[in-house]
Amino acid sequence: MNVFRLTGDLSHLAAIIILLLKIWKSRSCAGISGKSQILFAIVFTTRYLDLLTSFISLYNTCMKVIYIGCAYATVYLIYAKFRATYDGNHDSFRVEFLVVPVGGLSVLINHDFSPLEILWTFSIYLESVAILPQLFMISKTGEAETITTHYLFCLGLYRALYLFNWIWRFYFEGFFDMIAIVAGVVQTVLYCDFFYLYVTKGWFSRPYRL
Amino acid sequence: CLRTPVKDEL
Repeated sequence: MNVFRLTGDLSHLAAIIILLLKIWKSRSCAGISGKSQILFAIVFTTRYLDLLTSFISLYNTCMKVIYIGCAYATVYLIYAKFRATYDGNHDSFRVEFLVVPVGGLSVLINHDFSPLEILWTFSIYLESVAILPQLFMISKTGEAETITTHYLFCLGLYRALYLFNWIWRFYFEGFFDMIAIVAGVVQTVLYCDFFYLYVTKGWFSRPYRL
Repeated sequence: CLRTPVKDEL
């Protein structure tokens, strides 16, 4: 555990909590892509199956349980409790164009050809592109609420901090995981355009326009 | 196949 890893995890947690609270307090999921949230729920489920097979630390277990729980809670709020406010017409990204290639790639390029390892690889690849339905939705409607941009910023910052974590671990521990690093770079790059807009336009203005 | 690293990250 180093400072980049810890702040990355906390940033990820902050993003998840911000989104849950935003939907809960406003009693609306307008502007939020339910498809992205389903993809994140799939990501956490397929990655954290090792909760059943191995114990790493109390921190690790608690965070995994919180991430999974919050992901399903978010999906529940969007598709059940506040379904009436869900903007399905604008959430029109074709997720099969992500899930099918990602599934194929995880079978082809992985650390070990075993079910658990393939599912873990699938989750890493899927996470790197899971935000695309959300970004697509914002580009389609042309605006996002300020709180939604804070969510996206924390979510992007989390993977960027993980990149620094991997540089740190490579130098001080000789640790590196090529699959996670390549997917993490892709994931961070997808946020670059958004980071730029967030800093230059989204900081104080409201509502946020692209 | 690549070497499988320890999965201690989230």
